[in-house]
Amino acid sequence: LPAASPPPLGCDDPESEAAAEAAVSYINGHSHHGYKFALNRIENIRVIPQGLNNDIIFLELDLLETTCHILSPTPLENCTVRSFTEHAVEGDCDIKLQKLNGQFSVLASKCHSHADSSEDVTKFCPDCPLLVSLNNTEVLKAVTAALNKHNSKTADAYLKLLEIGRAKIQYHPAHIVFVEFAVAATNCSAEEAKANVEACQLLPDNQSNFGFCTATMVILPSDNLEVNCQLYGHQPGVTYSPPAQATS
Amino acid sequence: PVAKRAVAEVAQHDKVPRPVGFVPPPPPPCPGKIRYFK
Repeated sequence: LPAASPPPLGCDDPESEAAAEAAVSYINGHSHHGYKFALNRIENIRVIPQGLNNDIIFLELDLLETTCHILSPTPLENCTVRSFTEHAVEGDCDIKLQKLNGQFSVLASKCHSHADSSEDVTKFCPDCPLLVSLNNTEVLKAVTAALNKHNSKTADAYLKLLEIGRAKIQYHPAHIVFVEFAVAATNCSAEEAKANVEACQLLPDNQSNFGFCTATMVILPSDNLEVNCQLYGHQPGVTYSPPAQATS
Repeated sequence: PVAKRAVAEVAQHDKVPRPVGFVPPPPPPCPGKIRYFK
């Protein structure tokens, strides 16, 4: 008689959690844009035995956006998941893994991300700022002004914009634009850039200094701009793909 | 009164000890627990 097949894996079983951890690590490791994502829930798991110590695993995961940019060296476990009132972004992923002799490897993955409903956020927090399009005119103006302000104050390397990560606008009780963007150091000092900014080039990938800036631009009741940039420093092996070359 | 007796029965039922060897039904295998919020 054939041996009884093992009971199906539950979504909260340790083996499922280990597979999900490997999948999330793969997803974050292969993303070049936006933020790191953390596991919120294992939605489903299906295991298809292939032979001795060899399984194919299909996972469905629900992920949440963290505050760590994908270029940040901060380990995922130290990254903060964005709260609902920050207008959270969720990721839904389908992943196919192989577990061979206890080792997981990802064979395929497909993820879609979407922001929570604005109506739901407003219902819970009427005055909270809401996510807006990254090419919104006020957003672009805030990012440009913030980067100019930082570069005008620093004696260090001149920073160029890599990508805008997030943007929110609040209209009541004040009109405020909140932006977050990734930057990279150039081969110019901020002083040199004043003479000829076009000559300032991003450092080669293996020498790049990446960084991350947050800025708040108050439009009403009175103009005010605050910017805070943090440079991550040299990180071997971390590269940035311009959007035109990025893979999904 | 019917209503009063029904309430008393429910309360008594809650106090009945579980039989020896009682195993609570397992939680549904999926989806798993929510770590942050839904």
